[in-house]
Amino acid sequence: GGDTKSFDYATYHRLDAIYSWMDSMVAGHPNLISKVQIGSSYENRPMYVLKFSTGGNNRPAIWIDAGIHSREWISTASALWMANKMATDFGVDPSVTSLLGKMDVYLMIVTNPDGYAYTHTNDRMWRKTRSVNSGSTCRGVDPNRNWDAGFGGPGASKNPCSESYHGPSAHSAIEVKNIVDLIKNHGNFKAFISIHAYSQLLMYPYGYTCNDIPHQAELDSVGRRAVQALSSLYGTSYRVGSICKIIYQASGGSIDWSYNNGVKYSFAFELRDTGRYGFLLPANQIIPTATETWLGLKHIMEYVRDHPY
Amino acid sequence: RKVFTGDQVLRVNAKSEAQIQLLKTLENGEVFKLDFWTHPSSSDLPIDIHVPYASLYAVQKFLQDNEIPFHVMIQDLQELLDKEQEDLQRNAVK
Repeated sequence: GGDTKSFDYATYHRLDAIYSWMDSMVAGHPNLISKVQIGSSYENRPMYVLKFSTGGNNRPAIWIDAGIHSREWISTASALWMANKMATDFGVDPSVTSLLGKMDVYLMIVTNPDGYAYTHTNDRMWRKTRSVNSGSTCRGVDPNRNWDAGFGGPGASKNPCSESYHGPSAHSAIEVKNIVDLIKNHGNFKAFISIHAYSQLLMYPYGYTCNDIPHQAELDSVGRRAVQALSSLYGTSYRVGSICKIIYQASGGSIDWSYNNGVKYSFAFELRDTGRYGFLLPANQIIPTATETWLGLKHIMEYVRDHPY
Repeated sequence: RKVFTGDQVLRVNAKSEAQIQLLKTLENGEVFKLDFWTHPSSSDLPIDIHVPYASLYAVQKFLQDNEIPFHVMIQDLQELLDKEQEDLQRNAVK
């Protein structure tokens, strides 16, 4: 467990270092954290979730994923810091202690491991998975256009060479299917939060249509308060709204799928950008970004804890 | 390793729905091999476009001809990537 104390959270890390760090986290917090392999990626890399649990059977749970778009390094780097924060605050911060006393948290830090490895070795700007597309020289599926939620509709491309290629069918990307299977088999997820970068937004469904969701007012209110908490640290400004209304119509997204499958508290973060670096946020921004995001994320998790359904 | 020497990222601030529509046609085209880091949807949000060096002249001319305001956000993408790589290697050694 000592490794997690010396681990440098203020730099970006390669996949093997992150996977090694996960083992240290489990060793350092054996009664709280376990590493769950939910399947393998297209290129056969293991896909791990850190499960934070104080016991119980099939407790209500919160899903958090980061790095589904591999070039969004700040997303994964922030998730690393937040995992450590949640672990070290348990038993110290009454809010985190209470949360984990009632609910489990599943945190997926590298949701697209093939893409992440590829950004470190071949193409820093790679966004998609690395699957071969039949009949095309272009590889990869946009794993946030591949979910069974308005699949193949506006805001996704049928062109395998596009950065937003939706893939041949819903859940065709094994990375997506592994998560879908976990969520469905578990059956008791109450929140689904996806962490992206960049452009400073907190979004809720829908993306595939511009119609309001039935819980629009509640999710908008939760989102605005979460952003208030986030902004309280450094004044970082966020916009809050549905994907369709504050970015653009995008079909096949993860939080639309989770919402339509009964996970009411479905949100997506787009983390900080200084306005100058895009996906290349300097490493000295990692901890400030993670720290402010944690405040917003914690607000959502507290709300979910206090509003069972 | 793919290199991005001379590639720029342009930040575009569309002023009208008509300009948004023009940018959407640019996004849907494949000739310039553009990578939209943020997408044209409303004039409230800036649109960041990664433009390969080979397409820079044509894209900037397109924006100028249509009087769409923009500025260069990243002058040379490869320079930033090189710096990031140096930081990564330095931290790995540390």
